[in-house]
Amino acid sequence: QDIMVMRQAMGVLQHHDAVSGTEQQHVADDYAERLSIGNTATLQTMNQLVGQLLQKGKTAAPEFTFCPLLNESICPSTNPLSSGSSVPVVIYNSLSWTRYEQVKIPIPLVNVQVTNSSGQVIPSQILSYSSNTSILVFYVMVPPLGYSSFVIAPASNDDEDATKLENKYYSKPVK
Amino acid sequence: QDLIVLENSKVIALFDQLGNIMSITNKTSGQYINVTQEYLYYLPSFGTDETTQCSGAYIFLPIGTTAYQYNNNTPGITVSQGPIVQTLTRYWSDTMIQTYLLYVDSDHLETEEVVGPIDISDGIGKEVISRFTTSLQTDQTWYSDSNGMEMQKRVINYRPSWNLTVVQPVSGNYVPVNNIAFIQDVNQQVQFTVLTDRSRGCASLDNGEIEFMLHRRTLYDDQRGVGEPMNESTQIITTTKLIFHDISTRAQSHYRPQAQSISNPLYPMFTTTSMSSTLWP
Repeated sequence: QDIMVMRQAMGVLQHHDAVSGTEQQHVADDYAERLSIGNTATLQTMNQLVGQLLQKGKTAAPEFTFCPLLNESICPSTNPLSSGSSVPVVIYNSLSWTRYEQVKIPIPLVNVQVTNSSGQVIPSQILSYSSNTSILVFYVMVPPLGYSSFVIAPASNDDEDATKLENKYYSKPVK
Repeated sequence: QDLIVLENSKVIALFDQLGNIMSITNKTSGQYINVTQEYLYYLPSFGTDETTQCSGAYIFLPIGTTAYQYNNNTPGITVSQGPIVQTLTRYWSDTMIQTYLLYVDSDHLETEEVVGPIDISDGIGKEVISRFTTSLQTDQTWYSDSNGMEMQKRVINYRPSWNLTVVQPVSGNYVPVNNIAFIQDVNQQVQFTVLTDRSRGCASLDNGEIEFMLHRRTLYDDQRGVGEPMNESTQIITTTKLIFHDISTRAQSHYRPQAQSISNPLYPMFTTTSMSSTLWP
């Protein structure tokens, strides 16, 4: 029921002017607002779902945040890194086959390390587009219609340099 | 005076000193393709003596067939090498940035483009395209998907079901592409495939070429029902994947999952923890 608002917005956006982009600007703004409201409801549902999947015993389910505009340069969800906190990231694969792909996540600092669900530090790389924009890139393997989890943590200079790790983690493409 | 090379185990992409792409080599097959890429723009029609038809939301109607250079200044070039991705960034201005990315073991080159807001100080607007010119002999034919699933054969100035009278040689040949478009050289049995992250228009107006509409900003209503100009003031950030490969069943079946991956990206969700990185998992 929670995601009905998104289904309704998607229904409205089947209208021909939304598909072709021949609506007036104020109508485009209305479509965008409907999608945004639907998107927020859907993210809240994902938050509850993944939180319950990660709930252990009687502990409270963790709260999740999202960066739906990851092609932009700032993701508030990774800001805790700059105050020394670790940021676990759970990655969802909506397709029905195992995917082995790179993910790009904006981060507020340039010295981090990424740990996979086995506790191993995996190779990662920082792309710096400007002095205040850094994008963390690393490869993930995610099962069909499933999740993989990683932890991004601030790294000190003494930590193992992920960029010097062997290429073993990305030397096996998924068939 | 050196050339710039992005190379992994499957692809070699060669660039000149200004970051213009020159060739893509498929290391698996050993074949290579000469390719150039340009950002150009068409001038949207604002009516002539013969017709009051303007270019707008419904009607793509450029003035003439000439596409003009969108960037006349020399871009700043940045190249970075890393264990996961190599990048080449071309910066013209805050409204036009292109980054080529080649990931480790990837069989395709990726290009990320930041376009807009489009300058309208000329009072006319622009319809900005990205045009690839290759060494392939394409026999006036190209392919694009009509609905995200089925590839359609497109032939310039031709329709399979009626005798076409060409009125507008540019827009009359523009067709939709949802995810996939490609050109083929049947004699060499090679193919240049372009995967898009959104629906666009595309056309192959000359041998070996394929061009894509990137961003449109027109300042006149086209009188077809919208009732206002399509004055798109936004900046777009778009990702395109370029694959050069042989024509084979295996290759044809390979880019479909890649196109699906673009339109269904991996989705990250974030939380915080005070646990150590080894304990939280």
